[in-house]
Amino acid sequence: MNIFRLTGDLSHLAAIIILLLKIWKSRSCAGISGKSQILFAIVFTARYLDLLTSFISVYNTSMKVIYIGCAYATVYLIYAKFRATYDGNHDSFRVEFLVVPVGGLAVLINHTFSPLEILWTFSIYLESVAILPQLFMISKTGEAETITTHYLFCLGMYRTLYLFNWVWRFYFEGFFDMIAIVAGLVQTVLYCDFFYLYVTKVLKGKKLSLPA
Amino acid sequence: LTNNTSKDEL
Repeated sequence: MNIFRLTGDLSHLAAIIILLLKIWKSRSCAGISGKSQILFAIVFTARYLDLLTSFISVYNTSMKVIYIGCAYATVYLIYAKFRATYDGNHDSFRVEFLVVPVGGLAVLINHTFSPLEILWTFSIYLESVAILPQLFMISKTGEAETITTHYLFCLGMYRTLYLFNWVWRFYFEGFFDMIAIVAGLVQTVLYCDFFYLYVTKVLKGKKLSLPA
Repeated sequence: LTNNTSKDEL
């Protein structure tokens, strides 16, 4: 555990809770991609199956349980409790174009050809692109609520901080995981455009709106 | 070329 890893995890946790609170307090999931949230629920489920097979630490187990629980709670709020506010027409990204290639890649490129390991790899690859339906939705409507941008910023910072964590671990522990690093780089790059808009607009008190 | 024995990360 190093400072980048810890702040990365906390940033991830903050993102998840910001989104849950936003939906709960406003009684609305307007502007939120339900498809991205389903993908994240799949990501956590596929990755944390090792909860059943191995114990690493109290921190590890509790964070995993919290992430999974919050992911399903978010999906429930969007598709059941506040379904009437869900903007399905604008959430039109074709997720099969992500899930199918990512599934194929996980079968082809993995550390060990075993069910748990392939599911772990699948979750790493899927996570790297799971935000695309959300970004697509924002580009389609041309705007995002400020609270939604805070969510996206925390979510983007999480994998960025993990990149620093991996540099740290490589130098001080000789540890590296090529699959996680490459996927983490892809994931971070996908946020770059958003980071730019967040710093130049949202942090200066303006709403995030894209030119028509 | 990989060291994937540790799955302690989230």
